[in-house]
Amino acid sequence: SGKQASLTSFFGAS
Amino acid sequence: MFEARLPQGDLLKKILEAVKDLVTDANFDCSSTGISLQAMDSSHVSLVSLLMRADGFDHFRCDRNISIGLNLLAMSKVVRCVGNNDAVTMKADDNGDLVTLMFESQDGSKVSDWQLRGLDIDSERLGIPSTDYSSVVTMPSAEFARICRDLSVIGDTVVITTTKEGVTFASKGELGTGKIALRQSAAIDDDADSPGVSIELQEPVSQSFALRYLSFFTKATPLAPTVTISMSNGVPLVVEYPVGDMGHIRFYLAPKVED
Repeated sequence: SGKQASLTSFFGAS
Repeated sequence: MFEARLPQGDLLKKILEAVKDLVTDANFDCSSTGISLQAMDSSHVSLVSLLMRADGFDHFRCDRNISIGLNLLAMSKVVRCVGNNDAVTMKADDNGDLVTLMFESQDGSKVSDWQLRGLDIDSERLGIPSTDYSSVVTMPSAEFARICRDLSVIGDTVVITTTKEGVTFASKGELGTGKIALRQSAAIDDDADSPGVSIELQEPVSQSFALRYLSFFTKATPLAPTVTISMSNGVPLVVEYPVGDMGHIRFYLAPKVED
């Protein structure tokens, strides 16, 4: 049922 | 020095209950504007972001910005001792090595003092882009918690779909499938305890999320009668609960994508 994406691929380090 | 007194100590108790299973250690970043916390779970799939503005405290003093690192499980055990009508005062020295939590009963007849060792936590802060979400669903927080619980019986993933008509939550697994549809509805007599379901829709959204994480987020249900779920296709969703009228707790969750 789909592969879990990582949050860090959406939000970069500030 | 840092010192902040929160008249509604039970808010802190509810916040800790909401985050302690998701995040082990976290920094409370204190500045003159208030307290914020940002932390990811260990698998970097979800993120919790807490804001408590200084004006929500009846006393707030922060001479210089400090990060107070704490083990949230230890803190939640201490904060569980807060009586529902107690005030809580948090204090820390300038380097955040030692944190004092003081609970006072409403009539002043009981005062308890707790000290927790501050931790040196090296956490990177993520830049969360500000986004206009395609669909924003506001619904009773207890209903959202119940849907996550009920669908977990069937599968580990929920597909959340918004349309003009309403929002559906669907799951499938080896046992079968389940689907729960909510239509937009008005609040009952504007009663905050019986909020309705509302959807602000720029564009329909259909996206898959892990129920395990959404269920973690619903531990924040006692904080507020309503929850807001903001979504756009292809980006993390945000589940937001207000913290009194002083801030919010937001949970971000990366979607599940096609293999």
